[in-house]
Amino acid sequence: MNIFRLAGDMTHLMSVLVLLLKIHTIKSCAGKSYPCSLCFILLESSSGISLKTQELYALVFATRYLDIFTDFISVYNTIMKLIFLGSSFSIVWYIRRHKIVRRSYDKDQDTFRHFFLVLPCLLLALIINEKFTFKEVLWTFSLYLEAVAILPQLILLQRTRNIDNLTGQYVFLLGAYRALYILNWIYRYFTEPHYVHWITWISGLVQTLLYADFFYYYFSSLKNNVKLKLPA
Amino acid sequence: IEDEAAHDEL
Repeated sequence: MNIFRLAGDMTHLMSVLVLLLKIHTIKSCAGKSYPCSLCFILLESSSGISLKTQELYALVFATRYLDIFTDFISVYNTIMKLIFLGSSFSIVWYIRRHKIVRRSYDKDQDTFRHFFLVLPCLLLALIINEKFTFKEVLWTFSLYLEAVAILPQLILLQRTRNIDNLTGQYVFLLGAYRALYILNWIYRYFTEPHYVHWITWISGLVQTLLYADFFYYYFSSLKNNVKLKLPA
Repeated sequence: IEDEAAHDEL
């Protein structure tokens, strides 16, 4: 474990916590009387969260952590896997099933057919992988899928007029975690002999590059102290 | 035999 990877895991954890906080805010909103302005904004405007991206991430974790009970790495590793699995599936459940939260989900805007991402990633994983075994192919599939899983969310943000802070921070943290992982891979390449994982490195690089324009608008909105807005 | 390279990253 190195500082880059720990920082990456903590950033990833933060992104999940921000999303859970946002869902909690929406839930607690419904109990209050209506005049509360925050509630009005939250419940009237769409939450800006893409269910498609959340479903893709649940699939990413389900296919990546198949070895959670067979290969024990460390207590930290197992606990983090359980947190990511538990949070991703419960977020999908909230947006799909929870009577309040699902009202803030705008399915007319979140129209990305994520099936078109799953199939190519699966085919690619069958062709390009480190070892042609069931677990390894699904693990590689989870890497390719994670690289593109943010697309429905980024497209939804372009369509969302006012992106609220929590959503912007959620996407930023999600992009930052993989950028920190790239530093971790560079560090491990120079400190561990024979540590070479081209598939992981390239997917991680593609994933981070997909956030490039979001990062640009995110930082310029911070610098100019204006609301985050993505060009359509 | 050495067990297959377990993926130690999340």
